[in-house]
Amino acid sequence: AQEKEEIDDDLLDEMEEKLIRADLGVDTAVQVIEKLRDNKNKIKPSQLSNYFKDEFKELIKGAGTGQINLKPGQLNIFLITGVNGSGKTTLIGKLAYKFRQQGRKVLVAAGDTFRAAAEDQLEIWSKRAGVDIVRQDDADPASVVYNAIQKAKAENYDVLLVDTAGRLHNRFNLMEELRKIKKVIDREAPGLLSESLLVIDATVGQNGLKQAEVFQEAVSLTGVGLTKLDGTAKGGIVMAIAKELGIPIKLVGVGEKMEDLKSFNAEEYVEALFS
Amino acid sequence: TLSERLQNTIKDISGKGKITEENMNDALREVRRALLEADVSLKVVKAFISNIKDKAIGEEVLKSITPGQQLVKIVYDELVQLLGGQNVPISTEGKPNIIMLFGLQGSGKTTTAAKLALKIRKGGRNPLIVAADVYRPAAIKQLQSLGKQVNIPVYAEEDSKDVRQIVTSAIKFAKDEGYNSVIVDTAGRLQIDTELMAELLILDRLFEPAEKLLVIDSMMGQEAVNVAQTFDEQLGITGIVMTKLDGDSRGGAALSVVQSTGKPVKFAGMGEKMDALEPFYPERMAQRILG
Ligand SMILES: Nc1nc2c(ncn2[C@@H]2O[C@H](COP(=O)(O)OP(=O)(O)OP(=O)(O)O)[C@@H](O)[C@H]2O)c(=O)[nH]1
Ligand SMILES: Nc1nc2c(ncn2[C@@H]2O[C@H](COP(=O)(O)OP(=O)(O)OP(=O)(O)O)[C@@H](O)[C@H]2O)c(=O)[nH]1
Ligand SMILES: [Mg+2]
Ligand SMILES: [Mg+2]
Repeated sequence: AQEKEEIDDDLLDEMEEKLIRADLGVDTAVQVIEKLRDNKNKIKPSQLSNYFKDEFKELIKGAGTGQINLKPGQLNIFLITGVNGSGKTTLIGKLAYKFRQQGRKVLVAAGDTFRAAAEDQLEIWSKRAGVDIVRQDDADPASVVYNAIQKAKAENYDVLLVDTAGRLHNRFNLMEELRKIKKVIDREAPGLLSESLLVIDATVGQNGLKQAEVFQEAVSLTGVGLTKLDGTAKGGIVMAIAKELGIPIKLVGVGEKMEDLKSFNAEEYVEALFS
Repeated sequence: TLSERLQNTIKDISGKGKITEENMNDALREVRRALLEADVSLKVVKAFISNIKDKAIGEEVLKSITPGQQLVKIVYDELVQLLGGQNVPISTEGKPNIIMLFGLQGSGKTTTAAKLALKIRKGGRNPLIVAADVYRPAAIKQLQSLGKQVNIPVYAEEDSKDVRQIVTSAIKFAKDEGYNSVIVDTAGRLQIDTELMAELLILDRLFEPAEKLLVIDSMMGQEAVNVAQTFDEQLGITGIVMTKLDGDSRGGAALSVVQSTGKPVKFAGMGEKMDALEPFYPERMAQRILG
């Protein structure tokens, strides 16, 4: 694309296809490219990379800052939710490690009391990260969260990371369970829910937007954690999530190891999109 | 609906609601948009559109009084045909019969392994499940717990990190103990991870599984075509399992993976319970993709 002198229809089509293949969705891709078409005489092909970076930053800026909310001198609760297999438990392991590296006192709550060996998996992560865990294997998830909050407050933890079972957003009773967990947090630790994060697998298609809509209604999302970005999928649906729902992307998972966690950076993201 | 959108497109252009060669491209653009919104990979959408273009320009649509509905029917029929293939049952070849499951991280392999073992036993065979994921924390425990739920034994070696050795020992164990089907659960992996793809290749060469099933999450987007194609090119898959179909994604990935590999979807994962593994119904999938 750099060899061309001006932006022509072929190049516009090529760019639109790239955006579609990145799972931005047809509407978002068309919108971005139509705006470029209107401005094409003002932009040289060599400037496209910077143009797209600015455009995408503009697209998602309505969603606010991608900074993780962590208040000093108090307990910070993170509620981690999302559909099955998206990477929640692994993300908690990575976050626990990162926060412990920062010298914070971290507790994780094994809120998935349903899936086979879910608590064992989280416990291995908590040991790797060097943090404490609350688990009660046959209990109700809300009860595990309740007990974790009591411990976190009594023993002055800085961070409490709450793991939840994967669930499909079209399962009413499972979303009700999640609302109940949030009610326990709001009642037992008012104002201490610093982040309510939806974990989205970068390979997800347009259904990711629906997931965000439903989880947003159930647990008032403050951000998205985009996982498996070390694969070939680009997770473009997060652009639509930021634009349509105003939910910022805060974290990015780039592998299966404890250190494979980054903050979301719009420039880097767009760079990878067009690389 | 697609039918209404097509009808509006055709009406706008011709003024009388009949498809002509001229407005066909606009109508097909609507079909393309619908398929992309359903997560069918772009490459597959293009091939699909060019295939149905001939059928659509044929006599039937040109003379139809509801060309929009007629075009939708052509799209639906084509989807069913492409998704259908023959209803290929799971192979029982091999002494023991070896079934290997693989795919991306979190796609549902471990859950499917236990479901499949249950189905195989209900079919009168004597299955053994093999825990060959040596990386994921508590992977073995997860499979052992599911094995208990379906009352099927799980072969595992807690301290081994040697997948080749685990599967070799498992097969020997199966032969000695009279298990005639061995279902091997493997670790999730990226199709671009050369080391982990080589691990699968080694297992394939050594044990020649009768079934090599790619497990795909039905909410997958555009990358479905590249993922499936890579696994197929490197391993030669024999079939596909689409999981989490109890969700509300349109499931276009199903068309992407079937078209790019030419292999059939053998099962549909419809939930987290052990009985939630159903045959794959092309008509239902086609309806779902069309929304
Ligand atoms: N390549 C890669 N794999 C990841 C990443 N994050 C998680 N995984 C893998 O994805 C799989 C699922 O991760 P989990 O943490 O168990 O996902 P989950 O959302 O907790 O799953 P459920 O609790 O069953 O819903 C595991 O194999 C992880 O190692 C990532 O950023 N990159
Ligand atoms: N709703 C629903 N959930 C499913 C289905 N199949 C699997 N799951 C869930 O998806 C999540 C991931 O399933 P696993 O079996 O651990 O996936 P996996 O492919 O073995 O994951 P890795 O080994 O980490 O690659 C779990 O929460 C499962 O219960 C399905 O058909 N429907
Ligand atoms: Mg989990
Ligand atoms: Mg597994």
